[in-house]
Amino acid sequence: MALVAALSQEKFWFDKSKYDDAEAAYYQKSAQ
Amino acid sequence: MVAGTLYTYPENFRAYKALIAAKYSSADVKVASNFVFGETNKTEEFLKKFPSGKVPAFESTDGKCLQDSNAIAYYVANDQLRGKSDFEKSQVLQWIFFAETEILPASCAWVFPVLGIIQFEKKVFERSKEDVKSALNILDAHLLTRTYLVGERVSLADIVVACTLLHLYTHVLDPEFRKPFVNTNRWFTTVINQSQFKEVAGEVKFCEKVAEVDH
Amino acid sequence: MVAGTLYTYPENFRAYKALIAAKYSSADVKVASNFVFGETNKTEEFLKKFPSGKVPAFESTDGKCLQDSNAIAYYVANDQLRGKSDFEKSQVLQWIFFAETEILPASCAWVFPVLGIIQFEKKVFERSKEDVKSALNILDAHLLTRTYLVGERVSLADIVVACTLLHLYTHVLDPEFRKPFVNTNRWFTTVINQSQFKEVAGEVKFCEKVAEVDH
Repeated sequence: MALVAALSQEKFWFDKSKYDDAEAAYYQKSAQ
Repeated sequence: MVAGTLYTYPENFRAYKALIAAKYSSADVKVASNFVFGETNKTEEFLKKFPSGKVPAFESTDGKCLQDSNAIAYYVANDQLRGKSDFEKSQVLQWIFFAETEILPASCAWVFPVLGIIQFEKKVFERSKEDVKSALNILDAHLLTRTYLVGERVSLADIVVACTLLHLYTHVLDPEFRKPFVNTNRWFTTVINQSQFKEVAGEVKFCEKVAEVDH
Repeated sequence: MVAGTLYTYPENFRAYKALIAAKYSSADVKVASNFVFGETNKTEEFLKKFPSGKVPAFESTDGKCLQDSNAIAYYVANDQLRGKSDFEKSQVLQWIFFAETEILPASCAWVFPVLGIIQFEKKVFERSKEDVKSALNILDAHLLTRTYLVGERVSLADIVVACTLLHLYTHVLDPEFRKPFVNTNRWFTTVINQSQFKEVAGEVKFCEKVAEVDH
């Protein structure tokens, strides 16, 4: 399937939520 | 009236955004026929116009070059799609960024392992389903009292968010999973059945049964 | 003239975008003083206005609510910052999405382990440096013949891309690493030294020596 081959060459931020959680925790700690 | 060539591989949901926007605005956007993904976008000539080598990429007939699917869709759209007032324009942008930063990462993390595009990682996979649920819930609450995402007519917000949801609705949102999101399903079905959307993306087949992840 | 309240935690580069844009447009944007990140943004009242619970979030004095840092910056900006023509507006969007999709992921993957915000993973860490290099190279080539990213004056493109580069320039781009990117360094230094930028982000201290990763 050409689409799968094309998509596999693209870059996506798969683990963005991991970074979002870590950033929120870091700034929540400094805020509190 | 904007006219030009869009470089992309077939069935690219990102390219759909500009092609659908052009149907509404009557911009004359043609998909390059001689484009081979992985080759054309690596040539010197292409990289000179489009330094990141990414698609979709757009070149207008008067030589203006743009990359990024949302920027291209914005350029070939019209004021109706972009939003009338400054606030509406900002709301359209808000939903476009919602699609890019809240829906797309979760969609890829869920759909790509199912399609065998990336390695299955249980933790990331399970988390992506939660993220998809919360994104669909936000849409569902917003669409309880609204037909479209911004104002009373279709805008780039509807086009971009619906295009970004295509992989989810066709590959992994089976009837069971999507059942609670009544307003989002209603909105999505309306958007994909607009003639401008259908001419570009064709008939959207809703997922009946999620394919097993290829471990 | 737009006026309203911005909800954010201190030193949030995402909030800087709107605050700097407001300095150029003279919009009256005040940072909420009684906001405690992790508490206020979890209250019923906040979530009713801002369903995702994320910051920055903006409420205008006439009750308009917006989320997403770029949408807020767009709303409090002026036409000069947004881009004059449709093409300029699209170019501004192109660079804003470049910041969100090319710079931010790489910046987080490189800076967060150094700050101890996230677990160090060698492969991801090394890959992020390559991604930062390619993003800086694209900027550098573009800025060889240009003072600003779009047109001949500061726009939202410069503000958003510069704010997104702040973590990199202050925490990990030591003199050795940043040396080759002459045009980008020139542009970045110009943007952060505009009074509107300085009033919000203060004096930007360039990284002298990268802190050891806290394994």
